Amino acid sequence: NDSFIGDQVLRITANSEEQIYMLKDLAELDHLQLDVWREAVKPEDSMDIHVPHSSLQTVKAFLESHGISYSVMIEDVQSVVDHERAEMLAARSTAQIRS
Amino acid sequence: TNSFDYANYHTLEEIYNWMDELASEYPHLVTKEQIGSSYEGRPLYILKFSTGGNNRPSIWIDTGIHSREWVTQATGVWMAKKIASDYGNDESITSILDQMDIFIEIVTNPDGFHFTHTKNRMWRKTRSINAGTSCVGVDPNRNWDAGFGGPGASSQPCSETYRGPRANSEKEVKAIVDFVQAHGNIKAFVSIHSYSQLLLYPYGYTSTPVPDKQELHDLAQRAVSALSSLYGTSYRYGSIITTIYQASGGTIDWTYKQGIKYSYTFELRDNGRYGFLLPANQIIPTAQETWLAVKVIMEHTRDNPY
Repeated sequence: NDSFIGDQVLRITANSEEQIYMLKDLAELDHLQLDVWREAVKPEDSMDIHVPHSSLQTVKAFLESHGISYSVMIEDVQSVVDHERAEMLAARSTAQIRS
Repeated sequence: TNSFDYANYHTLEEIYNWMDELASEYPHLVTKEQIGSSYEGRPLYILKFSTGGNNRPSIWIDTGIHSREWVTQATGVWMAKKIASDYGNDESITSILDQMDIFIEIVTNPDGFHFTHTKNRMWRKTRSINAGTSCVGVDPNRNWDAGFGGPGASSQPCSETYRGPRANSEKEVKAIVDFVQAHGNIKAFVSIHSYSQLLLYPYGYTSTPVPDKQELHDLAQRAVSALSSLYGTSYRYGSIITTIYQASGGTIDWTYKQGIKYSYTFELRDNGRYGFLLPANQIIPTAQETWLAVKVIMEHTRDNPY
């Protein structure tokens, strides 16, 4: 029952090798608790990082100050998880009715 | 199993029950076997599809070694049903199963999978306790004895790519190692992950090309082409290290080192909209397109004995 309220997944596109290294260093900062969902190996590859709500401001400020472009891939992770859970419950009750 | 809802995600218990039903529905084709138990004591089950013979050349498929990649377990369920129902009806699958056995491990990391359903939907690793730290779990796709401990895996237990204290330290990994070695006649090994739409072959731990690179590359191209033909899903393919990143201790590097030439790993849909939270309505399209690629690999394995 971990909560992901306000967590986002950012899709980040580095435009140089140097920016990729900066992102890797950022991802290794334990206190930010970032979870790399998809890594980038070369410029123009996109990198997806799950960012806890508490680290969002820091991460976005870092990206903007270094001119690294990003977009929000998942606006609120918890809302997607809630939706998924509701779908599963609904499917299960339909199956029970059917049986 | 016809009434099972393949278009939705299911818990471990539901999947294990479904396995029993599949085995009882196809008693002359499907058996459920236990190859070990997980760190927390859950059984590690595989489905064996066999039409007879002793220790035939075989194809291995596993899904969901990273527990949060739910579309992979769901794809495994769909594919297992497809194999069972196609035997005797589809010429290609019938011909494969008349010569070879197929093994599928649908929930390769059951502790992690249970944890994603009950505590943390985003859990990736096993649930083994690491001495000296509160951080739990090992990345089972960094725990194999192939470049173990090298770059592309972490020595930090809190990392999502923690390699573990030693190769095969994870019971979930060791069970497959023991099975593959005891069997001795596995000819293709397909390990399925998500997401990012890739089909990869060894190596991940070194940039040295594999000796069979050209054949593996050409086969990957054909498999991806078949996959894309259904819904136009775009895939990239190549070796792990050149296509995504350096990763040591990975599954298919180990299987290739064991002499299993046709060693591949998939990264299924999507391409960056939902990640590990791919909506359930995409399970069947994902499974259908993946099946086409897996079938190409299986047919090639059947037609090119070694």
